[in-house]
Amino acid sequence: RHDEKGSGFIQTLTDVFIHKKGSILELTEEITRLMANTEVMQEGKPRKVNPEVQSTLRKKLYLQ
Amino acid sequence: MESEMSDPQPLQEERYDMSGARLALTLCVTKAREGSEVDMEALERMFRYLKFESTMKRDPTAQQFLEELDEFQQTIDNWEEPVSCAFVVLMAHGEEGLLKGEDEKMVRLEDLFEVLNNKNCKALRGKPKVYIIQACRGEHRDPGEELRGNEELGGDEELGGDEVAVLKNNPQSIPTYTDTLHIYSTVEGYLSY
Repeated sequence: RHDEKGSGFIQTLTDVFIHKKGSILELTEEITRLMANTEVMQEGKPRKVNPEVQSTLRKKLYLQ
Repeated sequence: MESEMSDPQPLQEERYDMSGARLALTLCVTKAREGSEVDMEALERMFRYLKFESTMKRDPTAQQFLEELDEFQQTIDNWEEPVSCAFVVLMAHGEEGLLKGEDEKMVRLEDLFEVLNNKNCKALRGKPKVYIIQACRGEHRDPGEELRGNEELGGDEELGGDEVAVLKNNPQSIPTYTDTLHIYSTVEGYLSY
């Protein structure tokens, strides 16, 4: 986590859930896509981090 | 066999009814986790925007993770109006299947997930339960893999809101584990028929 900006995962997730429209699975795809396009530096080395979604939802879930 | 070759039919879209109450619980270990307060603020903003009744607890011990979830389950089951949906956010250090409480003891994620399942939380039976887990699941580090010319990532797109806390786009690499859908025939620990 960045001391002042927080974690890439939570910051991306909250931004997408607030600013994008779609079912929650579509939004999580968007979060994965955005995180795939970015990287974090750890001890001077670039690192990739991406979420994993496991779903047993039976219907579309829309939060907006 | 011709009928088996007929055109695929569009899926019938069914939505969860979201007209009832939305409840959220965030449990966050802030100890030795710099930046976690900023994450909690972002979550609070999101829950307010999405009209969730949000409860946030800082620095739970391993036992308190379970106790807070139990209390949340009782709150949901005793809620006066119908409940549509629950979010649970768990933020701590962790290992695969485990979270580390403020007391350095571990709690099993499986035990936490059990509290709100369809058997144990009647008000949420058949209703969506969303878990967001911000925790390590092991020690591996992913340096990414280089893309060839025709395996492009999406273009740069700015989000409408707050800046994310990661470096800007790097189109030369992609995480090792994307573009895969895991479909299991049954949930962990259960037989598949």
